[in-house]
Amino acid sequence: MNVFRILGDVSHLLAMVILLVKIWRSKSCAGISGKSQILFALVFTSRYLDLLTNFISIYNTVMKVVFLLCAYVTVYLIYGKFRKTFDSENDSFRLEFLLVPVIGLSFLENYSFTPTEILWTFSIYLESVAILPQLFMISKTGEAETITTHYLFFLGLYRALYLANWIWRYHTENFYDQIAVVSGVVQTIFYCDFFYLYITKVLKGKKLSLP
Amino acid sequence: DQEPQGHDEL
Repeated sequence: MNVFRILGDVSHLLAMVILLVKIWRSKSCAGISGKSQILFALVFTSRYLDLLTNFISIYNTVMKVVFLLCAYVTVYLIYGKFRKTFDSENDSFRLEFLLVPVIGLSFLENYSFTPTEILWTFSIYLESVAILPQLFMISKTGEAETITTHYLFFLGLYRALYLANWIWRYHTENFYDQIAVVSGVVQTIFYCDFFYLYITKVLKGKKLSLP
Repeated sequence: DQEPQGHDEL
């Protein structure tokens, strides 16, 4: 465990908490892509199947449970409790355009052709594109609530910190997880234009609105 | 390419 990974996990948890607080306090999921949240719940479900079989550490187990809870509670709030505020018209990204290539690739490029390994690979590939429906929705509506941009900032930051963690682990323990690293780079690249808007606009107190 | 089985990251 290193500082980049801890900061990454904290940033990831913070993002999920910010989103839950936003939905709960505003009693609305306006501007939030329910499809992205479904994909994140799918990512954690397919990645954390070893929760009961492969004990790594208390930290690992607790965080996996917390992440799963946050993901499913968020999906419940969007499609259940506050479904009347859900903007399904603008949440129109076709999930099959993501799921089909991701499933295909996880069968083609994986470390071993076993069910748990293919599901883990699927979760890694899926996570790298899971934010696209949300970014697509923002580009369609042309703006995002400030708290939503904070959610996206910490969500993008988490995987960027994981890239630093992989560089650190490569140099200190010669650890190299190619599938996770390549997917993590792709995932972080998707956030670049958002990061630019976040830093040049939101941090200057302006509202995030796309030209 | 063989990689660590039992992934230890979240």
